[in-house]
Formats: sequence, C-alpha cells, structure tokens
Amino acid sequence: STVVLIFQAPMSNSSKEVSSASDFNFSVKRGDKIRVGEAIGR
Amino acid sequence: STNSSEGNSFLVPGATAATILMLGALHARRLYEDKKLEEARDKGIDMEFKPDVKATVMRFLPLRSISRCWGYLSSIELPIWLRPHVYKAWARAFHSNLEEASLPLDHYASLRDFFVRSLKEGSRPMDADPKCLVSPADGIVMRFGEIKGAGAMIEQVKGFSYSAISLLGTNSALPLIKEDNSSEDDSCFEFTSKLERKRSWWKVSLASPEVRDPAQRPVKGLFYCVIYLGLGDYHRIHSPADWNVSVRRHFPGRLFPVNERAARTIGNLYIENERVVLEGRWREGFMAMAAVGATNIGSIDLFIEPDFRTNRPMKTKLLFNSKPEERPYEPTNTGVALRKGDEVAAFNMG
Repeated sequence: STVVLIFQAPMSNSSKEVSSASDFNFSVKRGDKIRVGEAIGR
Repeated sequence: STNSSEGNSFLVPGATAATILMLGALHARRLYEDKKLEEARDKGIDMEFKPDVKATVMRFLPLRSISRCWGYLSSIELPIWLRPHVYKAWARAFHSNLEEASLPLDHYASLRDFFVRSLKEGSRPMDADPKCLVSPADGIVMRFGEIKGAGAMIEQVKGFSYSAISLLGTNSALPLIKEDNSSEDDSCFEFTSKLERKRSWWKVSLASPEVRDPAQRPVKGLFYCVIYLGLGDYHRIHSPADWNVSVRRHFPGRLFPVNERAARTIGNLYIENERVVLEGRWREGFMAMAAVGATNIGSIDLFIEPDFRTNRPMKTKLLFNSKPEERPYEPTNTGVALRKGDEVAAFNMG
C-alpha cells in the first residue's frame, strides 16, 4: 500500500532563485524509513 | 495397479522437491534483486522504468478476487494458544515491532485484526513544530519533490510520470501551475476551523491595501511525497497537519502490488489501482492525500466515514470508470476538521 501526499507550500520565487527562511524544505531523503509523526518537511 | 502406485510413490516426492527447489530459487533471485536495488539506491543511482513480462501477465490475473480471498483467509479466527506464535512469526518475517502493539498478542483474534492493530499511547510522538508537515504513515519515502509544469506531472520512476489530476480526479481543486512553476492561490488567509476562517475573513476585510497586495504574498508551489508501506509496517494513516477535508473520492480499479519493483515495471500504477482520495485545505492552501491499495492490502477503511467500504465485487466496466464516486463532506466550505496526528484511515488485509 502507498500514501501519496500533495500539498501547496511556500516556495522560492524562481525569478530571484534565492531560497528564503519561509520556503518549504523537505527534511527526508529517498529511501528513508519514516514513521507517523516525524517531519517530512518544514 | 501395482505399477501405477509404484509410479505415484516415486513421482510425488520428486515433484514436491522440484517445486520447493523452484520456489527457493525464485525467492533467492528476488532477494538478490532487492539487494541490488537497495545498493543502487544507496549510491544514488535511479533505476529506470522498464516494463517486463511479469507486469503484462499481472494484468490478466483476477487480483481483486485474490485479494478478497486473502482477506477472507486472514480473518479466520485463530485458537488463542496459536495467536502469539503466528504473530511473532509474522513480525520476524516482516520486521514488525510487537512491543508497540496496544493489546497483548492473544487478544487479536485473526491475522487481519493483528495487521490493523493500533499502537500504545505515545508510540508515535508528533513533531510539535507548527510549521512542519508530518508523515501520515510508517513506511519508506519512495519519491518527493515539487510538481512542475503545466501538466502537473509526478514522477513514478525515472522515465515514467503520471499527472496529479489523474491521481486526484478531474473534479479536483488542484491549483493550476503557472509558467514559473508557482501555483495559483485563491486565498490569502489561513484556516483550520470554521471559527478561525471567520476571524481570518475579518482580518482580510479590514486589512490595508498594502497587506492585500499580491506581490507581498509568498509564492506557493505544489509539492508531493510518496510513502510505501511494507507488510510489517503499522498500517494506519494519520493526518499530516491541521487541515479541513472537504471531499472524498473513491476510484475502484486494479490491485497491482505497489512495491518498488512494481513501480519500475507497471506503468500508471498509482492511477490504475483502487484508491481513496481525501482533498481539502491547510494553512498554506491545497492539500490532498491518496491512499492506494494493493493485492495484499486490498481495502481501505475511513475513520471519518465508518460506512465506507472498498474492494467490493464489481462489474469490470465499472472498475475502470474514470469518474470516481465522490462525496463532499459537510458543512460545505469547511468539511471535516482534522488535527495533526488524528487517525484518518487504515489499510486492511485483503
């Protein structure tokens, strides 16, 4: 079984190409074992 | 008659040994392939999409019936003395943590009950950061990233992608992606409850024109994360954030396996399989969660809609109907409010 999560979140304005503190960043890597309640991103 | 019985007594052990050897060889090959795949993943090598004969054959198998049959077998009540042995064997084979189970092992009447077990209080502490999204399930992160381009495509594996709208349904409120890969955002307020939404409405109405200037709003992107649940994993789904679910869609379909190998060999895997989609909004805008079934895990229960059932016998033409069964949640505009960590759904055996 699989869960696919799709969501809107703040991102860098591509024209500036500068990441800011308000951008969404994933905190996981591919292949990571993750458990309910652990952050996937901030 | 004597000749025939002599022949049988020779053939039966021979055939059994040959079958065991064949199954052993297949299992060894599978383990070897899995190891190779894991090593490649560790090295950062992306395996490409490559359909094979097995994937083609799978299309002709009655996987939904097989899944229901498996569900029936796994729900047979086991004698109390046998239960701990069966569940411990399962845990050894699929690396489950039995210490987390909320009940003693002999309280689970069947393998099916054991499979959807709840956990002891405090086994899954929620990340307290209000700005984070938490994992809705235990499993392996298969893919994640930003959804880019006008087609809003999600990569299944390198060389094969599917559209987010096919996964969620054509009625989805998925925001359109602009040329710079940002997404449309029709709201500049947060809401997690009706009351909060009302308050935010006042905030927006009374705000000065500078605050409502679109240039001041943060640019929003669309992101995705795919989590694969193995057989030994805890199989309940939780809310990844505070959000409001406004609609549920059910897509009947096939029940292909969804492991890494299947993702690499079966095209459109996630949009051909039976799935349940919950859609709504969180503080940053759109949010949707799709629970995709598989052969072993054929049915999905929704705690927010207890009467709802999946993996029922169905006519073939209805199975692949592109129009899902849709149910909007009351009250209109807000739907069901979920808090981060709330139990939302469970994957059942068969």
